Amino acid sequence: MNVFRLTGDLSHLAAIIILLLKIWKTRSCAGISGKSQILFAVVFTSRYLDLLTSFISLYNTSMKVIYIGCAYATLYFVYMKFKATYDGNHDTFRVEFLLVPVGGLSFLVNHDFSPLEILWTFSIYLESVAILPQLFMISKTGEAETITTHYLFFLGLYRALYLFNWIWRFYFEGFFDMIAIVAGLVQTILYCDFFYLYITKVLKGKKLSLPA
Amino acid sequence: LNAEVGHDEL
Repeated sequence: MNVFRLTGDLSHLAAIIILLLKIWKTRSCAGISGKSQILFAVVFTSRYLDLLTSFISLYNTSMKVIYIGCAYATLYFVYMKFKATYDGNHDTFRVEFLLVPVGGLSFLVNHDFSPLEILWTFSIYLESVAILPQLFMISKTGEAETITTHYLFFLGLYRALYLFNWIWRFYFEGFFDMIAIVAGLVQTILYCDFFYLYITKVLKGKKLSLPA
Repeated sequence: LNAEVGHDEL
């Protein structure tokens, strides 16, 4: 464990909690892409099946349980409890355009052709593009609630911090996982446009609105 | 790359 990985995990946890609180407090999931939330639930489910097979640490197990729990709680909020506030008309990204290539690639490029490892690889590739429906929805509506931009900021920051974690682990432990690193780079690059808008607008107190 | 036993990262 190193400081980048710990702050990365905490940033990820903060993002997940911010989203749940935003929906719970405003009793609305306006501006939230249910499709991205489905993809995140699939990412956690396919990645954390090793909860059933191996124990790494109490921290590892508890964080996985929290992530999975919050992911499904978010789905419950978006598609059941606060379904009336879900903006399906703007959440139209074709997720099959993500699932098929990612599914195919996880069979072609992986560390080991075993079910758990292919599912792990699938979850890594899927996570790198899972935010696209959310970013697409913001570009369609042309704006995002400020609390939603904070959610996206911490979500993007977490994988950026993981990139530093992998530099740290390569230097100090000689550990590196090319699949996670390349996917993590793609994932972080997809946020660059949002990071620019967040830093130049939201942090200056303005609302995040895209040129319509 | 040797397939290390499981992945220790979240």
